[in-house]
Amino acid sequence: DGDAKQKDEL
Amino acid sequence: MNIFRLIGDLSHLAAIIILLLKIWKSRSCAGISGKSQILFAIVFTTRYLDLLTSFISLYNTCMKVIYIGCAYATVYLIYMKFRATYDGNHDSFRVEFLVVPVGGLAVLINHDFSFLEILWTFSIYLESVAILPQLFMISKTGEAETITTHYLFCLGLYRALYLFNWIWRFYFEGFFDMIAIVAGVVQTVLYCDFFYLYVTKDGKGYRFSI
Repeated sequence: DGDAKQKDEL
Repeated sequence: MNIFRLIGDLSHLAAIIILLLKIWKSRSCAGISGKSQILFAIVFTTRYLDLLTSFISLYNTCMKVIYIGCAYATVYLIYMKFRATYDGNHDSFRVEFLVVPVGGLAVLINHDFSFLEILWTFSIYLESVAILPQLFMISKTGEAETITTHYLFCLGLYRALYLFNWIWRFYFEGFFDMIAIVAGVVQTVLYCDFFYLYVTKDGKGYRFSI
């Protein structure tokens, strides 16, 4: 779900 | 990274720089809502704590540092250096009516009940309504300097472009973040009224109420 990926957006 | 996100980030950066330069050069923050700028500083602080925990890219890190630096510099100029020009009487939006519900919502609806994730969620929800004190102030004074309307246009455009970025990423990467998308839609909708006035009355100088 959402938090698995790194938050690469500003 | 895609074109919508790049232009969106540059539009956001432009807005932040426009406002900072406007206050610095005119040595006045008349017509500017200090409350909105405080909310933006909180948004960046709570969202970019991952600067301390993870490195994503030079671009990502640089932009985050610039955003945080400019946000605090703007708050400093408004409440310290040029506080004599701060129009506190018209900057009267009750921000606690934003921060408390947003805080509660971030605890209830998030992707992961962890400290950083809840702060990130809080910053996403808060950013969607952070401009309200500024729009409220303009509706009370009934006017805005042209440079301020350019600031607002760039600021509104940035999240509108992010909506296209999320469509792009869903279509090409299968990625989507419902929390960011819903908040982004709310944020952009709040600018619609202003966008209409900005486009239909730009250049002739105008007094408008939102």
